[in-house]
Amino acid sequence: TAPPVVIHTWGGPFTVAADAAHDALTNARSVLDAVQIGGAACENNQCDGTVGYGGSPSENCETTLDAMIMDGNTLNVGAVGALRRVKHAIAVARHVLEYTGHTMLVGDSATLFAAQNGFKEEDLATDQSRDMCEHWKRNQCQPNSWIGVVPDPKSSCGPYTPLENGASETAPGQDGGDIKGRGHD
Amino acid sequence: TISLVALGKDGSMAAGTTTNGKAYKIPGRVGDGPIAGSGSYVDSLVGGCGATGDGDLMMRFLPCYQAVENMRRGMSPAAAAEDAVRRMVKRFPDIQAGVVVMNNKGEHAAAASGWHFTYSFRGQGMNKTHVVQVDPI
Repeated sequence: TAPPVVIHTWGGPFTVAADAAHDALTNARSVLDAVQIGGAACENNQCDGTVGYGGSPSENCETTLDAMIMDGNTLNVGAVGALRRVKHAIAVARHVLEYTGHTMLVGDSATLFAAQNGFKEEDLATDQSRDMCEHWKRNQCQPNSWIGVVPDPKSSCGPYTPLENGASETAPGQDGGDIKGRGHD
Repeated sequence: TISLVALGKDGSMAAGTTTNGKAYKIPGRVGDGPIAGSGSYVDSLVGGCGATGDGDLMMRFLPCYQAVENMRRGMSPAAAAEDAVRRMVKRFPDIQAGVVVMNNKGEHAAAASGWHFTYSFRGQGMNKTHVVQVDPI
């Protein structure tokens, strides 16, 4: 495909990202701008519920965001992990890239960095994400990511405590098994 | 998760990922998305890559770093993507993963495991984004 080119994972609702990023490139924006603009388009459109605010709630019903952006010319990287209460994750990652010598900021400290850079703090939950979380709780907190704890995480909600005999034989990484139904990013 | 790679007319490249991660995660969990080499990776001298899937497993393999390095060693984007996915499948046969790869000439391909994956691309002269279906290996 002749440049400028944008490719990305997924189709369907995600194609807003390619359209936005390609439009940026054809309007003389940089490739970093294009990636940021494409990612932000998906964040704003909550692509498939797996990008941006109001999706993939944690056990505490909170939506947190992960993002990174990488410059292929300099190999400079900016990233945020478990970013709380800020919608524009890839833009915050861009700020990490542009204005720090670090690679990744996480959690509340990433939120503080974002606020110091002018990003608005707001609740990332939506009615839909709250409903998802409440349904999950009513379904005995299934699926979840706990292993080797009591009560049995395959049938009960927490709080959990470790089994006296240590990690369960089903721990991912031991035999490669039991990963079906664990969900994905 | 969305992971993107952009190639400019001047040959410059960038990549990025943004995601809200896995549903019902234990608070504090961070997946593969923001990990360089896992969620995405790019070197303008070679090409770039974006990935999605079971982040708790994928971040152990740095599939995008692997795919770009595969291209650096001469593989096509298709072979590079397939090799990166096969390395994960070898240890985790049921893994859900999708890897999309583009070299610095604009040639692109993808590979997947555990699901029918899709990826999108739009280049010079295209009036809309095209979506490509990818069967699992």
